[in-house]
Amino acid sequence: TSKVTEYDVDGGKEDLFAVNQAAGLDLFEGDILYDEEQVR
Amino acid sequence: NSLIGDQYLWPTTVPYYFEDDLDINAKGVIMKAFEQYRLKTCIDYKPWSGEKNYISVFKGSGCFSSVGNQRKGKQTLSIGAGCDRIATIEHEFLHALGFWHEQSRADRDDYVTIMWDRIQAGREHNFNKYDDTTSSSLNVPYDYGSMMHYSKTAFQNGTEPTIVTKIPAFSDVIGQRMEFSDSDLLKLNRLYNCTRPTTFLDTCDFELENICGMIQGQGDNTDWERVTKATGGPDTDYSNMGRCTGTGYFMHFSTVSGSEGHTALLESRLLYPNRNYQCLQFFYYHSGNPNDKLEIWVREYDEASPSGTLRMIETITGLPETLWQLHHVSLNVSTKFRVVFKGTKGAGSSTGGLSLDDVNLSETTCPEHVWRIKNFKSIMENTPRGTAIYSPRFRSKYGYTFQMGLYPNGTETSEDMGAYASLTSGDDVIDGDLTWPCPWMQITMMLMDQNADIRKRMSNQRSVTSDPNQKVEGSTMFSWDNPRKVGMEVTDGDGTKYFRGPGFGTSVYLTQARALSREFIKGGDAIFLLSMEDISHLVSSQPLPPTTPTDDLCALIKCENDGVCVMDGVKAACRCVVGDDWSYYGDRCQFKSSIQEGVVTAVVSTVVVFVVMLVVIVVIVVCLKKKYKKKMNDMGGGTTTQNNYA
Repeated sequence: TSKVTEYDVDGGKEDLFAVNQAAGLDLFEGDILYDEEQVR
Repeated sequence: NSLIGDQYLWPTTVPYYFEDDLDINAKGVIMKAFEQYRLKTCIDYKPWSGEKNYISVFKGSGCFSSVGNQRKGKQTLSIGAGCDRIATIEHEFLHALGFWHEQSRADRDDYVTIMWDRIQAGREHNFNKYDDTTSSSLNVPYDYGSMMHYSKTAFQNGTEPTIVTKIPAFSDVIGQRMEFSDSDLLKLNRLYNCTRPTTFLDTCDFELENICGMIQGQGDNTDWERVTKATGGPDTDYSNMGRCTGTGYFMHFSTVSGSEGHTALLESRLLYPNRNYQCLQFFYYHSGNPNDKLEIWVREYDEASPSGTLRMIETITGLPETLWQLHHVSLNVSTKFRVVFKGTKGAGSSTGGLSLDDVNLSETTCPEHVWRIKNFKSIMENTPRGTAIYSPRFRSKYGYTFQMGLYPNGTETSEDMGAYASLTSGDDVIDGDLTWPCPWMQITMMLMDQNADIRKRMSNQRSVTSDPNQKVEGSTMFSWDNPRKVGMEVTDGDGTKYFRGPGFGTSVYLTQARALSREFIKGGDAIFLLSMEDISHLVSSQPLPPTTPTDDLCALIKCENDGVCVMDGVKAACRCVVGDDWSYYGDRCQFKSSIQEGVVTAVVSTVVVFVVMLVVIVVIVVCLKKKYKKKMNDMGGGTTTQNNYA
């Protein structure tokens, strides 16, 4: 069967951490918004 | 592991708001993620209607969330480009609900080794762990299969893993982004004190002798039997495929004996629906005569029919086949009910019968289409890399025809299995009546985890949505236009020619190792569930709650004496009752006055004012008189001028 054009909707990134890294994000543990006011 | 502190919990129904910048596909996938929460936990979601704290989902640069309810009103959660996968969305919402990553729990060093020298410089802080005064593992064992666990390659600076599992078998298990693991669900349900999931109704694999409370119906001729094998087939059940001695039961209605028209009813326990729609899913083995049939009925109860009224839903069609077949039946029940499996012996002789296994009932929509791939492991191994296999063309209820392309042995760019969805040409007349480019249809490709219990399935799914405005790269043609216009003519295995539009999907659908795990392949076969859903209702903005919550302000004021609260500008005020010669007044209508009282008050007030003014005038006149007299005396040198005579 003939092949048609195919588009990767996610750029082939396997994981959310790869997505964030490609976006240049350096969040707490990769994907956590850490509020300094947050009491922990 | 969860953040300790009740103040970080949300109510079990979480308010959300979709910001306008969210992709339409992302909105659709978020709705699917919410459905998984409803199916497997007591966590529900509702559009924000003015609650003090809510989750604002927006398209940021990446995928991220805060941990727990920060009680700051609008709490943001980003689903950016590349984040519109159900597992990613479930992961971020688990953060929002109060969970950290699994490998940061206090006891993690008992189970994994962090390879500090393989971590990118400056990223070591990502491997912090929290002691058990900060985080709680909720008394659940360390979960390598958690969807909150890093993968072995997280933040690596080379090719060696940054996380090494103490049990090597789990090396490739960590980092799954398919679905909630059993422990993820256990912890979430414990944290929020869940007693039952919102949309789940029943599951039964017939392993226990009580057959999940099912009963043999009355008024029939024979019974369904609980067996491990049946004359004429099947030789094993579907739940265990005969792998475990002493288990592997299913229900069987033999049509070998008996007369034509003999029936057997198997009825579920009483069920109480919340929604008006349900999906019944089960595996069915037909080894009888082609004239034997299985029908699905419901027995509905209400005040008028306390014994229940039977209503026919669907006849299961299909010739006998040496195969456990997957079936879905959509129900629309809104009162207390039972599901009834009615087997009927048809004309002619039979060497087998009808069999049932792995029944699941949930208040969800049914998937539309099933693509079963036999001998899937062999296909994974023997299909050349970069070669796709295609599902049959399926026509959706909207008329559009589509298919899935699968790369079982990886694409040209990735070793993982690739999956793409395409519109195809269908019937000429129907296609001609459709809207092109195809507007906002979400196609979902799900590789089904064939665990008997729907709540324990970790199926892998990805969705793409047809954007009618999207153009083919370097062209003025629309990507989701009629495949006859924008697609390519292809030839089916049987020689049929049709058109296939561009494919949209991912080259990293699932690793082969994960495809071989769990129960993605059962009896040698893989099952893809495909559906197309119209999500155009998600294109418009989510309505904002009223900026002045009228009802709330009026709720704060109690108008007495039958007064009515109304909004006066931005303030709430009481409108008091007025009679012919009386009225209530005051900010809460707490005082009463009459017209007679008013007249008296007015007369008295007038008299008092008159007297006061009279006194003031007299005082002023007296003072002026005295002042004038004194002035005249001063001008006359103290001598009184008189007529003098010599």
